[in-house]
Amino acid sequence: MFEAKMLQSSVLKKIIESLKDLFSDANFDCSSSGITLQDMDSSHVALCYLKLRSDEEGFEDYRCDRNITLGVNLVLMSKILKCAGNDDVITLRAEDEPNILTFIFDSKNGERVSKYDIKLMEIDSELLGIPDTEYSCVVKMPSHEFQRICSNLSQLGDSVTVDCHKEGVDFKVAGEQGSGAIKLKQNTTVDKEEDQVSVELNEAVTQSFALKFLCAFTKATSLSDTVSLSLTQDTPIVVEYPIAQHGYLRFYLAPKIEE
Amino acid sequence: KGTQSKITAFFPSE
Repeated sequence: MFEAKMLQSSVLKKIIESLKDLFSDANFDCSSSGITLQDMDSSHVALCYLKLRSDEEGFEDYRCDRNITLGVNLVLMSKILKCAGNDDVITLRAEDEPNILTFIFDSKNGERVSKYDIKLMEIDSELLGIPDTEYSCVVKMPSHEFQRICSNLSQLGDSVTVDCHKEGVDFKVAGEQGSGAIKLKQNTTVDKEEDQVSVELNEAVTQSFALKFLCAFTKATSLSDTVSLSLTQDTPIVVEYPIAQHGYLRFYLAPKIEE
Repeated sequence: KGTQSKITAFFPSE
């Protein structure tokens, strides 16, 4: 038996909303330590990795007697989650050899209980081994700032060049009709930690990425006040949104390589 | 600018 009771249905809603356009079908791997999801987009350029730890406070109850994989169409799941109120407590439930995933939404006042079942799918997805490496540069910034940068620069071109150096980070776009550049200076003196821009630099990195994917990743902005970008030359960028009281959602994007 | 690489080129299949 698998049963996970999440105190905030809005968290799961936001996760699925941020994933469903790039990653339509995905396997939720459930174990006693929590729920993970790894999926590639159809062009095999981007990868998402979600981790929700069972021992974090976001779960009121968590039980997973044996490891199970729940193959779910995320577009359908998003439709089901739209039936839940933002403050509802949400319970996910499945048997040990499941064909069905059950969603139970309990309203805060206890007056309404909704139950939805969806059929599970057999999804043959390739799991990749993501190496645990140290990155040359880690930039932490307000998540809405990153969203704005991606959105602004995507008006002018398809790819952004991210240039991390010791003063800060530059985002540049050069399109056929014009070009743009946004410089972010390191700023760790502002009061609120979530408003800070910090750059941990071991080595300078200059790398180009497709804006289409970065813009898609920023659909996760409402999950977290901050986002971190981890870069190493000629390797995928990691865009990580911490999820309070649960874990994190990471996106990996393969770089554009100069010919 | 540049050629789009695949994520599978960086992370091994498990």
